[in-house]
Amino acid sequence: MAVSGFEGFEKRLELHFFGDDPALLQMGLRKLDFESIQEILQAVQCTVVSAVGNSYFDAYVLSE
Amino acid sequence: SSLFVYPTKIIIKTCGTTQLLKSILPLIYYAHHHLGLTLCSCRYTRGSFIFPKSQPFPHTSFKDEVTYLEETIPSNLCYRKASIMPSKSSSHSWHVFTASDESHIPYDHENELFTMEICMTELDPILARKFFRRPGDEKTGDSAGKEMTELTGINEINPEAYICDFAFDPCGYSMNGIDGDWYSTIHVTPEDGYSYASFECVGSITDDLVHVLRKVVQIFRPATMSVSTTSCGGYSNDMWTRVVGAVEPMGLKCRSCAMDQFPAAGSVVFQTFTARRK
Repeated sequence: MAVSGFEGFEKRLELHFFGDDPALLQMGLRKLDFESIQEILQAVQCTVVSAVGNSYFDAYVLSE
Repeated sequence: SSLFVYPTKIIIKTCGTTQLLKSILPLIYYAHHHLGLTLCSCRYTRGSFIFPKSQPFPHTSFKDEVTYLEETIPSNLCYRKASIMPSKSSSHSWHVFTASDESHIPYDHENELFTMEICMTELDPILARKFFRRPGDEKTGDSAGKEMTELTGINEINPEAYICDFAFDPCGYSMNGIDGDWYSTIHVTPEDGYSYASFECVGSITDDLVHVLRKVVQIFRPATMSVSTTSCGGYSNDMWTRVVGAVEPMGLKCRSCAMDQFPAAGSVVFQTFTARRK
């Protein structure tokens, strides 16, 4: 059996959404609470280890 | 691994044996039920796994991934395409799936943007060693990450970016850079035998692509590298020549170049390079 190490090659998913409410779209997906993000990440088997954001977007470093 | 959340866009990039595609359903659910947002486009990309047999379903093969995507995304995303973009080596292919609804037309300014995904293997072992923690360094993942960012020169790729970095124990590194509404990200697995690093950024065709590419090559000195660029504005020809012009003087030779068009998602250029010393 071949020796298996850690798989470096990533899988990348990009999703775009639209909505009708302009007020909602200002923050949009950024309004998702941290618990919801954690639940989504649970499906992927990742957790948040570090986070940062600015006025445009939020960026999370994940485990794995 | 990294996650980027914009008001109407989410990007998740994960390595290892993560089941990334399983995030689609909960994401669609939360976006719709909590925020009233509807999915209008989906793009899934990856290289060729080093250990494909270790991947769990639905990542067991690209065919399985595409079947899962087809069955999971809503039917309004009707413009769909799946493609494996080849290189000269059967172990280095670029896998792309896109799906869009008819409303997803890129904004004018988006036409000048590109996403660049770089995958590197067989890193220079001396440079890769910088991504190992020192035993008993008594640092946190954040502080050890910051040290690696500076020690390796990663902070010089885009000096304007604010960097959020993390060093894993005993080795490995991830960082996200934020510069206005543009992100960049790096992930490193430095272990000899299966060393790997990736760099990804979004940029404008007017950016200094040469500086970015050369800096990335300098930091990792990979024996094998692939560069995939996705753009909407019809700059594919310009992009691939600029990438070659930036990378070849750094001792890497372009071995293959493939291009493909994806409905409502733009064009993808996939180039592979190997070190001249090989």
